[in-house]
Amino acid sequence: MLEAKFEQAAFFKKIIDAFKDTVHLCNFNCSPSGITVQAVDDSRVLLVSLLIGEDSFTSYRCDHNITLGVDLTALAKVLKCGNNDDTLSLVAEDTPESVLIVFEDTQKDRISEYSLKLIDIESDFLDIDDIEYDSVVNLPSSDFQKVARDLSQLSDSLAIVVTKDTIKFEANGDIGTGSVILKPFTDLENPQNTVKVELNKPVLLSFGLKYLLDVVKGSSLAPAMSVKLSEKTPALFEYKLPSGYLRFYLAPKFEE
Amino acid sequence: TTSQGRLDGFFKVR
Repeated sequence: MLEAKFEQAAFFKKIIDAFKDTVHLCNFNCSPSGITVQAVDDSRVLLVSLLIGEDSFTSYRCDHNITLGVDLTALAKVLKCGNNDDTLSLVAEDTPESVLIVFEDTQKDRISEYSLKLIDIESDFLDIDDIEYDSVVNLPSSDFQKVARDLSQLSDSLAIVVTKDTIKFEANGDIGTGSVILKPFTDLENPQNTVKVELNKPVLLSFGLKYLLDVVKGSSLAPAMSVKLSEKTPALFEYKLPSGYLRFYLAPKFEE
Repeated sequence: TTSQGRLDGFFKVR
């Protein structure tokens, strides 16, 4: 039996909104320690890895591992029916055919219940070993979102060049070129504004902006993010949750 | 020319 209650429906809505355009069908793996999702987009370029730890819930009970195969478009429709401030509970039997989604407005004593049909989803699981990254950049999520959106006007590729004291984003397209340079910066009062570079080796990698525009949808989940890069290796873009994370692994482009 | 890499080339499928 799964009974997982979020204090605010808005939190779960934001999580789903952050990756429902990347993958459409995915298994929510519920275990006693929380809920995880791993899913790859249809082109097998971008992988979503989500952990919602049990501390993300006001109450959480899951005695056995339970898999919920969910159509995210359908789930998003149901989530629209709840108000942001409602509590949201997910309830499912041990081998469920549907999941119950319950919204409660505690001030008005209003309870709304929706039952969402589950589907059998055959999915392979990609083993992501611990990757050693050549450079790790921490930066405000909104900065990265703006860079991706701005430079996507010029090109379908974004080059990221990290050296000891700069992070340079470059786009080169038919109408011209654009670049944005960020330098390390410490903001003690507002740590989320800090830009930090940890560097073992300088890196230069190129990514499809189409995919990066999906990645930056995670920005609403956390004010700061980290970008982990190694040559010829999928990059890791991470948004930390209060208990857990939303990670995107993106395969780079390469010169033939 | 640049090509888009795929995750399968990097991660093992289990």
